[in-house]
Amino acid sequence: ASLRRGHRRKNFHEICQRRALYVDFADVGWNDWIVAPPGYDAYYCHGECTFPMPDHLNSTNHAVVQTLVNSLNPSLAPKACCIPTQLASISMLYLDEYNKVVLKNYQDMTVVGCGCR
Amino acid sequence: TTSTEKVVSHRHSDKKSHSQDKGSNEEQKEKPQIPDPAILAGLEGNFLSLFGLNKRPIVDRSKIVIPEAMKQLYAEITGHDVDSVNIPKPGLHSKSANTVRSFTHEDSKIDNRFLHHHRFRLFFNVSTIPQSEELKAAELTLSRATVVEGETNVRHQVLVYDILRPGIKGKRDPIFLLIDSKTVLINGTGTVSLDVLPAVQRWLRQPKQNYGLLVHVDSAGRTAAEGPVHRHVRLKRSASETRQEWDQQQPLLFAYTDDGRNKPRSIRDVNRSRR
Repeated sequence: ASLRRGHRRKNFHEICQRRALYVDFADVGWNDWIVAPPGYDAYYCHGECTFPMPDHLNSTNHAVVQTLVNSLNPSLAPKACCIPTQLASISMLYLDEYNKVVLKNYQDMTVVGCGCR
Repeated sequence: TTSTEKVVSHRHSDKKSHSQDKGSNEEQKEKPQIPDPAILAGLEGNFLSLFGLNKRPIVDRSKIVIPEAMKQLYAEITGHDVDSVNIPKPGLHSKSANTVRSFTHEDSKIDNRFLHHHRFRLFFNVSTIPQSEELKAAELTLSRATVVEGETNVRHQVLVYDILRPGIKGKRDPIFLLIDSKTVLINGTGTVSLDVLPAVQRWLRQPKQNYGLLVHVDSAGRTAAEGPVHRHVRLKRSASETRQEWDQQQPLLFAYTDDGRNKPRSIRDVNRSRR
């Protein structure tokens, strides 16, 4: 049973999913001009897209076919890619080069969901 | 490209040193790798251009005051459930803007010409707004001090004018253009917001003809004396007030712009994020 649990845990970590990627602005010395937020919660997608694909991976029909072909013969096609499928914007409150206070919204800067495509 | 070239040249030089001195290279393997400062500078440059900046701002935070209104707007945007890059500001056409800049009045000798607290010229240097950005809305906010003594049920009219041409004493009269007005009750608190888009648009078109805004608080024929009633709408610092106190009370100009870097979202994307 312990062996099976260990095996499951390993698989879970290998499956395509969102993983933490955080850049602390203090670490890169940008906290003097960036007022908020204190860091950049970017996230990234990593893991394997294996057959069968769970629903939450939001796979396209093409990705399912590609992965199925790969599972039959890896030399015919590679596995589908684990990529961001949903992104969100971030807001930044900072001081510009003229020492003016600026609030800016940036599109598609943080990963919300990952999937196989 | 330059940073890639630097990485390549860095690796090339590593290979050379490897063949020259194997012993010292083994020692280097044990130490954590410290990136080349030139590579780091290149990376930082790429990062800054992603944020729409040419260079890293050099600021002295001790001299700069972050307006409370900007902090509140940031909190409001980050607290939204719906993902959007637009600035939600009721009463202003700011929905297509993704950037807000705040400006404070720049002191000059002209300030001394305005002796009373109910009439003042405000000058905002908006030349720092990049030409590539499109102005969508502009707002002047004036803070209000609660009046507790005397008549508190008095209405004041706040009038804001764009100074098209300044006057010359004894020679010519100034030309003003009324751009917005608001009526306020002096027992109220908070801020009064005025739409000054036509003036800021004109300053951006003709930067040399930015003579500022004239703000006049009309108390409808009330006593001309300088009492607390006449200081309800805060236009200038009182002599008894400290700089720190005034910093959060001073008039602010907000410019709402669109930098054009965002792709318009399809209905499908909007529906997905709502779900």
